[in-house]
Amino acid sequence: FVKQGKKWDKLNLTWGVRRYPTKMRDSTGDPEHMYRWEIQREFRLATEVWGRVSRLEFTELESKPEEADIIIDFNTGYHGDGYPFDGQGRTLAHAFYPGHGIGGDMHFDDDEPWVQHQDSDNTWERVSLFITAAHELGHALGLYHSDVEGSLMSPYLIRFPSSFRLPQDDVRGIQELYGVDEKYKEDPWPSTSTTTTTTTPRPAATPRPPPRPPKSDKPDTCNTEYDAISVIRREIYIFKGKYFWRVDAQGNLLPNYPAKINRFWSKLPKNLTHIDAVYERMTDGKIVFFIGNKYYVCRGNQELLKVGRLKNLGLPATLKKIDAAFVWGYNGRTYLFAETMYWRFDEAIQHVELDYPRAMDMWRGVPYNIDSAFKHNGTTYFFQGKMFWEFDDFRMRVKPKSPALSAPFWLGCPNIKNPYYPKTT
Amino acid sequence: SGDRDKRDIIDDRVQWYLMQYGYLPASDMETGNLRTERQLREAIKTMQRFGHIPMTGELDAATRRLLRTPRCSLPDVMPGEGNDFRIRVRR
Repeated sequence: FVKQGKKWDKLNLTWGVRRYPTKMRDSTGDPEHMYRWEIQREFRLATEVWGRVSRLEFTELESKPEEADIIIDFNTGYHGDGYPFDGQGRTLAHAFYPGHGIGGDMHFDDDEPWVQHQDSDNTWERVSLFITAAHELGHALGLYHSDVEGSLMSPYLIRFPSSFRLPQDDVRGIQELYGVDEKYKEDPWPSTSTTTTTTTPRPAATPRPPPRPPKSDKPDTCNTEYDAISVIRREIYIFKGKYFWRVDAQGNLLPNYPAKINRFWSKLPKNLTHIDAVYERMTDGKIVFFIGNKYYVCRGNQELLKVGRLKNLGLPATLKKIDAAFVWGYNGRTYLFAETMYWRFDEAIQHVELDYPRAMDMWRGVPYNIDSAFKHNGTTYFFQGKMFWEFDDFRMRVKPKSPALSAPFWLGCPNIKNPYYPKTT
Repeated sequence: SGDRDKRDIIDDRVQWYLMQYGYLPASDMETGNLRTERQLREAIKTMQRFGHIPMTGELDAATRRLLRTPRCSLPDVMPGEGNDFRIRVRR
């Protein structure tokens, strides 16, 4: 087994099916299709596969799946992440490794002929939803693909008997991540060869922590995340909410900051609550801001030259915002990032290049859903939460000492270890 | 058959498949490095290892079947690991 590097920081996980297959027996009456409850049951059995051998516990959020840690969707074709589906056959499904937002979510190709495990032969004509779901759940829990023959985390679909037993390679992997369940050897294994529900009653999941108290308007310089960062006119500008900081070319935080963005860039929208990304164009030095699904091109801080929508740049019309934008020092090209994807942007034609988006995996070690990224003194930095990752452009991976706390490095704050952000591998 | 095998190896679709699942370093798509036939054969061998078929480095019948086998969308080799062909040796 191979651990991907991320794991959940809790043992009670919730899951829910947000988007069911378009063809279900409930509506079509076709015996080749599954009932809705059968689909839920296959997923429930998949959670039991991992829950029985580890300390993990799973609870279905049937009525509010969008609030679950692991949200399950059936999609077709391009569906907003870096892994478009390809119709029946070949790619079946994918999942995202543990994390916020899309982290932990599982996507299944709606075009596949999904069937209950007992009805499957695991060919492209009758694909076991249970086996595929259990495999994807392995990713959602932090396991990478394994090259051990017969393991569930093997990337290619293999046939398992109707009475499924989690192979030892996978058992060791999940137990190393989340510990061993005390009853591991005593419990019977879940059977998929019956149509009756075999759910074992589980204690209720630990309630979610109460929502954080509302933040004050002005961010705390030494304890905050950043919305966007860029070098503009040789100074570093760091944006958070309605405010920004400036760090001069010598690395000194300028006094009287954070200051309101609108006081400096008065032509940006008056009701501005934050900016998503910003970069200085290499070709003409103009500053490009991204706010929601719009972009704003400014000359200096007094003149607004252009306002447009993201879709006018060739980005998907459904894209609500981008996470980061920067000019990469390696090739001088502009890159845009959103969730699990990124685009290369052609400044000459003001349009994203062909063959994009691509998956964020290309930037090895950089997490999904970054907050911001920028180039400084020839080095690329990525930010998420209160941490930043220094990137090695030549080896295409984050540098060994990453991630590190942002505030001490960029804003001269005391370097106090933050217990909420332990160093990850 | 040798000519056919070579043609298939440089076929964009095969290369795309190898990149898509992490057998060829995806970073090459950004940096534009060219690949050698040896690199492609090594990538095929890695794919064969994950598919549990003989590691011949050739696009043989078993490998062609593997290319059509249903699978997970996620890559098998972590980017930068396994087949890091970007390291060059200075003569």
